[in-house]
Amino acid sequence: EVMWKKAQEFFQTCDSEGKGFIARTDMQRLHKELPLSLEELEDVFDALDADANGFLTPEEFASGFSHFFFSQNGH
Amino acid sequence: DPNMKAGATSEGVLANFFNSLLSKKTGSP
Repeated sequence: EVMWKKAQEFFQTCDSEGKGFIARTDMQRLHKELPLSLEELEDVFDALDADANGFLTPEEFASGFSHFFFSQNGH
Repeated sequence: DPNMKAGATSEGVLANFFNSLLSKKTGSP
């Protein structure tokens, strides 16, 4: 529950225009806000884009986040 | 195995990314 809310919150941070998906350019825009290089953001995008269609859906994003969340929290 | 290496790298980079988002959120309420 908390995990899903966080995922949605982060999704909206990335999808600043409220398109309903995250494109590669949206990810690159985070370069200004996060201490990550453009290359790292590209890697993040590729890792989250499970079907490699160039768009991140909320489901893909949440799935990637839950993977991170549970690996951090153990269970 | 290059696939295994890529997997491990992406996990680290995702952790980095989400941790940055988390600290960004908590850093500026």
